[in-house]
Amino acid sequence: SSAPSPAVSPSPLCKPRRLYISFSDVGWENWIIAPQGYLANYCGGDCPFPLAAELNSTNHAVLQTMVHSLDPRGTPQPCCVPVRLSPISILYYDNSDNVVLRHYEDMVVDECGCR
Amino acid sequence: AELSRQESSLLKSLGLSAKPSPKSAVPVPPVLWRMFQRRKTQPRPQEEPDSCRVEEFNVPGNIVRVFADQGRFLPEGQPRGRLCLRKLLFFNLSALEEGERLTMAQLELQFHHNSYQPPGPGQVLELRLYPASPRGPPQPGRRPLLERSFVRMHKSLLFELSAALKDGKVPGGDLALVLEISAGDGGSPRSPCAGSDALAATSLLAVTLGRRCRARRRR
Repeated sequence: SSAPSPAVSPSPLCKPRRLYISFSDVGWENWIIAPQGYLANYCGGDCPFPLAAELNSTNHAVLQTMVHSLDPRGTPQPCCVPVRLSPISILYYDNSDNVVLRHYEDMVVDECGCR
Repeated sequence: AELSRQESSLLKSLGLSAKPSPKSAVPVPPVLWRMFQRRKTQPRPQEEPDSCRVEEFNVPGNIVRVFADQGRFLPEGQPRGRLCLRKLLFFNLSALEEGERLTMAQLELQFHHNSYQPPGPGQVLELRLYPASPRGPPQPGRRPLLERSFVRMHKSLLFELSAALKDGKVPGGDLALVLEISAGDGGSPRSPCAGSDALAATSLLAVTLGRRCRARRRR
């Protein structure tokens, strides 16, 4: 579930957006012990010209926004993508009723950027 | 059909060949619960922690399992002498997925009660662990995988099996061992085996490196 539409209009710029993954919503609560869900988030928003410094962008992305502003149909805007992610751990039962603790990397979006 | 196709591709990306359907909700071993809580509460460092390393044991790995022992007590055989207890330890390791590499294995012996008796003469016990052979109890003179003297003072004792098992190249199927506990030297003649009968449960904690982590480490 993503965030309910906030009263103020959301910033159009590229940044992490709230996305909560609930394992019970997908019927996995009988084998996942913990967590029952977690904040995964996602990246959304524009990478317009001129690219602001806080948009964590590469020189190439700056160049691409310039070209896009001159020739919108020819070259697309850079993409708003995760640039820093973190892992989560999941405790679950396997098919032999053993309890398993497993670490999964790159499961939470911490930071987004224009690329 | 579309949903189940999506579900199976998500399960596959989580390293699972199918959705587990546990028969019974066994209690979560405290060691795993503590590790889970520690990761959940530790502040998110700027530098991403290596999720392909288990810091608690300082070994490479991203999957930690606790296997319950499914073996049974074996007759001590004659003459009983100083042998107090012989038990077949049987761990069903079929849950290990293809391509997982075992990086640590730790045997835990849990005793019924937490007794802090001063180590009297009868308390010193000797533990030997043999690979179980289909032909029954270990032949005399056979070299044990592990040999330790210990004083039964705590609720549980941990024994490292990693080195021993690496040679054994644990098959994906199962692991069978014979545990022998005998009275140590100097035990009191009256009750040489005092304390060995309090063995409540045995379990195997296994740390493995999943395929995805192994590929990443190679890169």
